[in-house]
Amino acid sequence: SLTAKLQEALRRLRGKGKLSEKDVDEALREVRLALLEADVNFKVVKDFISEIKQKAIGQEVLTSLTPAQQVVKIVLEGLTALMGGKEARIAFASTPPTVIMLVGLQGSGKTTTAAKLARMLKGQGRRPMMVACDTQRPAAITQLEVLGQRLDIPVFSMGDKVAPDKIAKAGLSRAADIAADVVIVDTAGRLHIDQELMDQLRDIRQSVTPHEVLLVVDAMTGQDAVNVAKAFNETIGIDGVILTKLDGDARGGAALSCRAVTGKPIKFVGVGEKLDALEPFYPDRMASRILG
Amino acid sequence: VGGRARLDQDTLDQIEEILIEADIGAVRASQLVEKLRDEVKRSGNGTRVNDIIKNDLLEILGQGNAEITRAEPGTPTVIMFVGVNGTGKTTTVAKLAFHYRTRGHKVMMAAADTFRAAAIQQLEAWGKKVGAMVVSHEEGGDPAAVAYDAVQAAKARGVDYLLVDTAGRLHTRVNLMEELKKIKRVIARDLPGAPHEVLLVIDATTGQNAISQAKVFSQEIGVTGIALTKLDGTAKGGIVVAIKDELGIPVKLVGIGEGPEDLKPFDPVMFVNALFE
Ligand SMILES: Nc1nc2c(ncn2[C@@H]2O[C@H](COP(=O)(O)OP(=O)(O)OP(=O)(O)O)[C@@H](O)[C@H]2O)c(=O)[nH]1
Ligand SMILES: Nc1nc2c(ncn2[C@@H]2O[C@H](COP(=O)(O)OP(=O)(O)OP(=O)(O)O)[C@@H](O)[C@H]2O)c(=O)[nH]1
Ligand SMILES: [Mg+2]
Ligand SMILES: [Mg+2]
Repeated sequence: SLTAKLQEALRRLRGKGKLSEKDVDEALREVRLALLEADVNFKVVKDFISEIKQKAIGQEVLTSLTPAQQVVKIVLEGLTALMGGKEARIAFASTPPTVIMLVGLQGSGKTTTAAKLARMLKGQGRRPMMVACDTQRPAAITQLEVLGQRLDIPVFSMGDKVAPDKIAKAGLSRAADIAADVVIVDTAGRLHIDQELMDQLRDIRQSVTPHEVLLVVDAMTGQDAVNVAKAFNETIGIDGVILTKLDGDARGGAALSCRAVTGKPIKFVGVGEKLDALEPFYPDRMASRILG
Repeated sequence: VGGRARLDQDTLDQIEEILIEADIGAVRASQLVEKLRDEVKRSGNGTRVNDIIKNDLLEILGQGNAEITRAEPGTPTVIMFVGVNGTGKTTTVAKLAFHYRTRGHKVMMAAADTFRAAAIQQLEAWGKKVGAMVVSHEEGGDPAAVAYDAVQAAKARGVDYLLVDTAGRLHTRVNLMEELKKIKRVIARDLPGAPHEVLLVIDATTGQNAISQAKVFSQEIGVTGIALTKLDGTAKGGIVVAIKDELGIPVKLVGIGEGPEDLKPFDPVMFVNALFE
């Protein structure tokens, strides 16, 4: 564990009063490695380490902690604060329906997460409806419809020959007909560097003006997470992130990368394939998972 | 001389960052750069630094077999696709089916993902697109039974290639890894030598967790090669360097898009060059 590695590195500091710059540099070398191994982007790590260094130098070593524990404490606090401090929620519209749009790379978990979100909101007494705007992947519409049937939640679709922004708009008007108060729009996975598909996403956004655009990111994503988050945020704007597949053993450094580069909060985490596997995001838990 | 040494350190730092950013891994990147520093010292100022590091990477990637193992003539070659959720297994199965179809082979696909919503329909849609037969049962059925029926049908119909699609599963799910072992056992029992390939499908955007995936899938069912998908994005897929180095598993196929033709055999030189672009 990181604490063990730091104990080793800072063994000779027992009984010392303050953390010197040299002590801190040594400790932060281990922290840097831990964060990189956890897939935090190297630029984000660089910035974070220099920030922590400032906080740590000259700090009194608390009598209740070893110097190593002290450093870990400072790092954990820094990570938790960076990660967003407290739990973020869905911003519901003052006049329904609230429109939530899920976007992200191929295979990140959007369709499954759309159904999980719908189930969660239904459990909270709302009336969700899902809209199938992935007209590209074979059987994507069927996938969302099957999930909707399992949950007894309506799914609006118009087949795969209609433009997704038209489907979204028609879905919104269907929501009014059936008094649905939350509309969840599932979109096709796409590359942030695919100009045409990013334009399409902008069209969908403009046709239904979502209250929440959530970027769905796979927890095992590596250094590329910053590129993806930055591009989606700059091209269509995102309000938050949902991190999926956290039930695995990926450390999830992508969470920190996304947060650092967009400033947007992680709102939920996917923790399994079943439709009840969606939890709120806890910054402190994520911080200690990343640190390892 | 002092000035030149400083330039080298900057260059070395830059190279280390390129490697880390490519998901080579922090420890491995610093080891590679240390090795590079020694080699540059010994080589004098003749060889370009970039060429040396590229060769070091090619040394790791280059050996090992990128060919798809074939069965005895007259029996179906069976290729099993495994991996964690969403990496591109089903799409890669379809692309490889298309590749063999365009070469005039008889191809069958087994829809052994009986768990995920519309997984069977997804593969059946692909089957129509690429002209390959699909063997499937109902959703919720036993995936090993699907594999068994597919092997029977493949033998009976003189199929050249049987491609088995399996459900995405996290390597940390012991019961799901047991299910995968059973699928493989059923195939092997019914056709000696099969499956001739077990391809682990890895998403190029994956970070260090891919090593853990490769380790567990390999120790549980044996992996003969990697299909690296989504290399058409901005991720470099450098994680396959660590996997080749630590486990000896070579990359055989590369996915570069969502269409049936977007599959290439792994080209280590192209891959290494792309790391430095
Ligand atoms: N273990 C686990 N699997 C998940 C989670 N979320 C999604 N999945 C699985 O990840 C795979 C991909 O999920 P999808 O919902 O199809 O992903 P997608 O983003 O809609 O994919 P595209 O539409 O092709 O871009 C499926 O096998 C899901 O069951 C999660 O939190 N944990
Ligand atoms: N850009 C790009 N997308 C790909 C590539 N390979 C697969 N995809 C996309 O990735 C998404 C997931 O592909 P699937 O084939 O459903 O993945 P899977 O591993 O079978 O998923 P599960 O069965 O749910 O675990 C789809 O949207 C595919 O079109 C690739 O090489 N490049
Ligand atoms: Mg989807
Ligand atoms: Mg699949």
